Amino acid sequence: LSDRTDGAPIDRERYTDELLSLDMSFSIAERLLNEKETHGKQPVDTLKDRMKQILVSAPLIEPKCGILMIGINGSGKTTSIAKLGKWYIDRGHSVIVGAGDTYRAAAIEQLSILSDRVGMDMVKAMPGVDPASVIHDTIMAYKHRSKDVVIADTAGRLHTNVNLVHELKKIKSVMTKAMAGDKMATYLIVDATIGKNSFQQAKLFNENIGIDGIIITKLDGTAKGGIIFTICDELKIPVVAIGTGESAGDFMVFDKDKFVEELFV
Amino acid sequence: FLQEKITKLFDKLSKRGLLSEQDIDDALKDIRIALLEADVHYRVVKELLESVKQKVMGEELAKSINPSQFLLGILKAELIRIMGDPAPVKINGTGDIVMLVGLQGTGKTTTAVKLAKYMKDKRGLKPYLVSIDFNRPAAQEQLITLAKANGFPVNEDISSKGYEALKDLRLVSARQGCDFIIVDTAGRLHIDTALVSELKQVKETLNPAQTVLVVDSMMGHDVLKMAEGFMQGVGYDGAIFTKFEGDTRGGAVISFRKIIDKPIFYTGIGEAVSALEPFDPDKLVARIIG
Ligand SMILES: Nc1nc2c(ncn2[C@@H]2O[C@H](COP(=O)(O)OP(=O)(O)OP(=O)(O)O)[C@@H](O)[C@H]2O)c(=O)[nH]1
Ligand SMILES: Nc1nc2c(ncn2[C@@H]2O[C@H](COP(=O)(O)OP(=O)(O)OP(=O)(O)O)[C@@H](O)[C@H]2O)c(=O)[nH]1
Ligand SMILES: [Mg+2]
Ligand SMILES: [Mg+2]
Repeated sequence: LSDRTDGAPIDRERYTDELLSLDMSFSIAERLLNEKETHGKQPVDTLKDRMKQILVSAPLIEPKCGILMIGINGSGKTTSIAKLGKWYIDRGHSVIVGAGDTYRAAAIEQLSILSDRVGMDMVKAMPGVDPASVIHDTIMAYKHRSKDVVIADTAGRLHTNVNLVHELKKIKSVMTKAMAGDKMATYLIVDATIGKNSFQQAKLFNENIGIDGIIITKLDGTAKGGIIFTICDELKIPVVAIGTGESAGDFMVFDKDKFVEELFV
Repeated sequence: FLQEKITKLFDKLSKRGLLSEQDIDDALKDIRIALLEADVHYRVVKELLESVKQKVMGEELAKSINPSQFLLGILKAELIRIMGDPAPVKINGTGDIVMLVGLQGTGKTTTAVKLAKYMKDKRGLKPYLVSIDFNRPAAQEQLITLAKANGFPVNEDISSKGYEALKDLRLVSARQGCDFIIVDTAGRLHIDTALVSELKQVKETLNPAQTVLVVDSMMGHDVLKMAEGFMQGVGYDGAIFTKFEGDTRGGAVISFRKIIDKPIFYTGIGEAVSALEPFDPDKLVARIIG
């Protein structure tokens, strides 16, 4: 999007195309560009303000707490656990993770390597074991070892798979019960390269499981993740963090002003 | 669905008598929104609507008995034309190499084993699998676990952290009685020039019979930049679209076919190793039109 400051009115067609290319929905793009110009303000600045107003952000959950990581296949859940873990560790907290993906090949090995790298404890079981029981055991370890943060990994799943959504409901209820009053957040991991389907994911996972925050990954590519405008606008779910690469340090707390500014050149 | 929307619109319009050009533009606007909501790239939507409008104007839609069906028919024909036909991955049993490339997390490793199974079951070709992903934690283990679970020979020497695994690849594969080789690569960004040129070098060393771009069916606008980036940087012969079994409208498939014009070999329709089927253009068009 071009960041012009010459006061000229916005070229609606060109800006519509640019907003669409961010994966913003047509209705939001139209709404943003059809509102009357604000007097005394650069048209582009008015647009930026309106975009910022749509976005919802929230801070990461404060320890002592538990976090349940959910999302579709390949969205970046396991990698984001390493990032989130490192973020809490850098701030002086201790982290334990639960290898709740007992299905996918080498999922436990992947999380184990990442946990060692970042310095987190990990609880695992044999592949094929009920994920709810691994997560339950992880919460027990979180309590017994007096850890500050417990993060549960889950297997990727499509929001349209009824059985897997049901499994996730059970995982969450087991985790909630095991947390026994400690705070807990469910974070949906959204891949920035995905289009409108991310909204369907957020909507259905929220209806069935309940989502407290969104982490949007792979923003280091060319995708802009504009679907979060729709997610925030319609579902009011906050974005809490962004992933900007494959290493544990490629992680930032979500800053909606910065996010919008970076969409403009 | 688009079909219902357009039918409703025309039912409303036809009550007023003959259709005007404005009425047609209204219908095209509805189609535009539906295609955008289906994740078709805005550039492709424009081109598509242009060619639909031309065909419609030349065919006296206004006088048609059933304008909505007529208009949808033209759109459907246009989409089917863009889809092209599915094509099989072109390999013979002579030590041919198939190399899988793509963005992170699209399903390359899983698809490598799916493709092995497909070729074995459908064409009786015995696959040899090898991963050259030395970056992602447990990437080699993932391919090995999947391959072994399905009885496919796979390179298990993961000690050599470099391209040693490729040195005598055809020889090793032939020694195991295998007919062809599937090479899994690490996910990478099309804008990562170092990793893309590394991949290009590997391709030049291997000289694969087929390079396959593995794409997530749910992709949004980024599909074109990505597909063009990989074509420029590495080059590929066609694509496999994964995670096709969800509720995505799959507009990325249409954008890919319109702009890149390489065949789509298969679609991944689940996590199971058997979940791979030939690309079905009619199925995709039905998702959009209804
Ligand atoms: N470039 C980039 N790659 C990422 C990012 N986050 C994750 N990845 C990569 O995406 C791929 C998938 O990441 P995973 O963490 O395995 O994703 P997942 O959601 O756990 O996948 P499943 O468990 O199989 O559903 C890996 O290659 C990661 O390195 C990111 O922010 N940027
Ligand atoms: N639902 C569904 N999941 C799939 C499909 N294909 C692959 N997956 C899943 O998608 C996730 C990512 O698959 P991988 O094979 O690890 O992807 P990758 O491209 O090798 O990932 P990187 O090596 O990190 O780039 C895994 O959870 C797979 O099981 C599919 O067709 N449908
Ligand atoms: Mg994972
Ligand atoms: Mg892989």
